[in-house]
Amino acid sequence: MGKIMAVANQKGGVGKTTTAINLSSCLAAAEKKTLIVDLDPQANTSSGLGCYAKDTDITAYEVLIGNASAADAIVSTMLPYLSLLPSHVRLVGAEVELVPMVAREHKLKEVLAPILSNYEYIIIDCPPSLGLLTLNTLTAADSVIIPIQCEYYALEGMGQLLNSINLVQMHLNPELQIEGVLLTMYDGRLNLSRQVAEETRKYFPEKVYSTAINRNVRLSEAPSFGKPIILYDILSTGAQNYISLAKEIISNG
Amino acid sequence: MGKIMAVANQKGGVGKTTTAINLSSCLAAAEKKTLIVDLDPQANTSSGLGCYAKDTDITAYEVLIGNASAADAIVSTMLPYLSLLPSHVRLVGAEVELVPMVAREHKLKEVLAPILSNYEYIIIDCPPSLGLLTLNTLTAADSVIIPIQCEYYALEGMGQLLNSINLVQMHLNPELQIEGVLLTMYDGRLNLSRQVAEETRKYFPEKVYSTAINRNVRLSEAPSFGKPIILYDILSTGAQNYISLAKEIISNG
Ligand SMILES: Nc1ncnc2c1ncn2[C@@H]1O[C@H](COP(=O)(O)OP(=O)(O)OP(=O)(O)O)[C@@H](O)[C@H]1O
Ligand SMILES: Nc1ncnc2c1ncn2[C@@H]1O[C@H](COP(=O)(O)OP(=O)(O)OP(=O)(O)O)[C@@H](O)[C@H]1O
Ligand SMILES: [Mg+2]
Ligand SMILES: [Mg+2]
Repeated sequence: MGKIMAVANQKGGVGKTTTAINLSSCLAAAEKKTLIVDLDPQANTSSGLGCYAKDTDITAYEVLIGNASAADAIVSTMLPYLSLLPSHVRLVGAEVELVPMVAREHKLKEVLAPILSNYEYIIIDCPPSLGLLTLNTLTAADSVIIPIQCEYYALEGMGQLLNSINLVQMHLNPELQIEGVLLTMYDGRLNLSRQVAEETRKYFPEKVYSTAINRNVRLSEAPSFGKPIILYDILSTGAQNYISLAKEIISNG
Repeated sequence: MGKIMAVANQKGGVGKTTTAINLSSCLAAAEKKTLIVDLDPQANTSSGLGCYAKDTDITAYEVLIGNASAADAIVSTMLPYLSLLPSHVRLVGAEVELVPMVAREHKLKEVLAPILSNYEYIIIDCPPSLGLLTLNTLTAADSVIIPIQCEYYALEGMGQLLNSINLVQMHLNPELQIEGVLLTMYDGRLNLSRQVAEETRKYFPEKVYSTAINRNVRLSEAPSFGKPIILYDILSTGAQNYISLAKEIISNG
């Protein structure tokens, strides 16, 4: 049965999409059948994999609102073991349309259930907020990966995120665990970076991955070619970092 | 009468807070009476100025929901001509509580009206979304400053933001203008950075400030000391960039 992992943090620009794309690509390269779900109306995960959904395509919006099944929306990617459930900007509407629905936080879990057994891993990219889209993801997920940018504001929002995770564990999904905390855009030459890394390891003892993702311009170039880092520049530090992260996650089980 | 400028972009981590804090500080240093409003539940603008609102303090949440006036919430900062209307994480609740209210998008405009004449500039920092908090800001604002990070995903979200601005102009605030587009985290050595800057200038002819904010580690260090860049390191490139931006904005009138 597929393990569902959310990639979430309401702080913007911390590397959620970059982690979702590149972790899932490395899992697929290790021949683990993987589905990546784009639950952000910005659709950066979709475009970062070269997929630009049109108005007539079936996307996360149609699946979540109940007009289509997940299987209808899922497309292949340039990696054999990686499939994508794409997003579109119209997903913004779902935040409002879900509000009056019964069991509105459970919609994603319901629509993923029929396809769960087709994958070993399901990775879900979240928008930078703690609204209904992120709540749906945390309710559907077995665990959550928290990317933390090695910058000052990074730890400020942790209380809010952990609070939301607690609320989900109490009322919506008691099984939800923290899969791990990932340091992103790490630069060992900067005091600030080292300080944030040290504080994060104190704040989350035993949860922070030994792999940190270094700041690496190749990671920010890859999406403009619609490719994950392992297809854009396998020799880059970014690719090496995400390969080692995938190894850690596979071995954690 | 105070000119109200929103700093908005739903893409996360593009430098909204950094721009709100440092632009308003430079305007204050030029002895323009300035109010900075933190309308993001992450409250990064507040903490970046050394203000950590407690549960008992009056913040943007109490003002927006109608339990207090703006004047009750406003506090001074270390700069004589700069005041702050702080935020707190409980502001998250406002997104939901505002939904059933009459004229819910006009709340911020209503609460700012009584204090408008006390300031020459009012700068409002937005969260990374296009929900009711950002709609309130765009409805209250005379103009909007759009920070664009010099990275690939930066231009992807522009259509969505311009669409929202159009909707606000049609239904909520016909006077709303684009004050300007600001390139942030610019690094002239990187192809990607130069490409995004070039594309942005094509996409927004005559709206892009000639001042670009360079990537500068001192900008990301300053908030950990609760200081704007001009008090943390006036000699840094970051300080020079924001001083020159303030000059451009003052001369644009
Ligand atoms: N390790 C890294 N090194 C260099 N650039 C990076 C790295 N990780 C991400 N980036 C770049 O930083 C920017 C922000 O990353 P990304 O979009 O993945 O963050 P996010 O958390 O998904 O943002 P949002 O909150 O808007 O969804 C992007 O332009 C991305 O290419
Ligand atoms: N020009 C710059 N050079 C270096 N670092 C910067 C620069 N501008 C901003 N930063 C850093 O980048 C990170 C993101 O910036 P900031 O928090 O201002 O973005 P934001 O758009 O307000 O994010 P959010 O979407 O979460 O509100 C912060 O850690 C900040 O210190
Ligand atoms: Mg993202
Ligand atoms: Mg911000």
